[in-house]
Amino acid sequence: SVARRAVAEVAQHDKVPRPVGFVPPPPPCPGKIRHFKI
Amino acid sequence: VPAASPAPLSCDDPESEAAAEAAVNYINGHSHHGYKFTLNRIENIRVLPQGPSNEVIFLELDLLETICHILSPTPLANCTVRSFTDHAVEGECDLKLQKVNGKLSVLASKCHSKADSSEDLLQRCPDCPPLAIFNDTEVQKAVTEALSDYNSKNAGAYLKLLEIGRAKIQYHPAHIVFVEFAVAATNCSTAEANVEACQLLPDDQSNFGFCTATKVIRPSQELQVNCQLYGHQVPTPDTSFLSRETS
Repeated sequence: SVARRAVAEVAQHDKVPRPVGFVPPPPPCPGKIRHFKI
Repeated sequence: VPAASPAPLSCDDPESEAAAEAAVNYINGHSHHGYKFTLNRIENIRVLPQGPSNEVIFLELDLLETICHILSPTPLANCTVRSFTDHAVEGECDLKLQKVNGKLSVLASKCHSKADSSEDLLQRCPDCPPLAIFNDTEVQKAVTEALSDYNSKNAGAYLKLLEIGRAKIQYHPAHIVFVEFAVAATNCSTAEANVEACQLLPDDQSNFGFCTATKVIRPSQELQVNCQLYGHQVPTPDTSFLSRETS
């Protein structure tokens, strides 16, 4: 239980805090529409 | 530690665009009927490394029909995309390409095209006439009359029908048939009487063209025909020539 708690704590601290205004990158696909979508 | 696999390509990466451009050129270069298509969207791309400087690329593309017939020498970049009010047609293609030392080649392709739904067209543009079917009798009559009218009024080579590209029929407020068709010059002049014996010119002299015609049926009877001959184009291995097929 100690190990689990320790891991839990480490995992908690490991979570990288996201900077304010973080915008996730656009999904790789599908790409942009060049004309119009039917 | 095995080398990390390369990050997956984004559909808008330059490499993806280059592969899509090669694919669209291949599609238009191997098409024998209808109109040129242009890229509208890269739906998906998957790259499978095959070894040093050797990759297999799977592409899924969304294309849109342009107003240029497939025989037109107009560069694709100058071909206007058919607007949705003109009843747009989209193409979907799955292709397998290979990239060896940076050089792209198409290994396989599978495409199909479909017109925008009539409901969608009607919803966006209630007065826009939808596409008609090729064997509609009014379409067939309009094409026959338009080509005969053009041959009777123009000197030079007698033109024969290669294929009907598209047609639309409007019923209100006037009854009008709009047709577009591809033509080819024959070995006769329009002055000759026995045009049935006319033959399409061989590939090394071929001269294709494209005509648009508007036939007003009601309230008046009017026919307007406009044909543009492309002049002789040197056949290339990829250039689709319809001279062997006439429809």
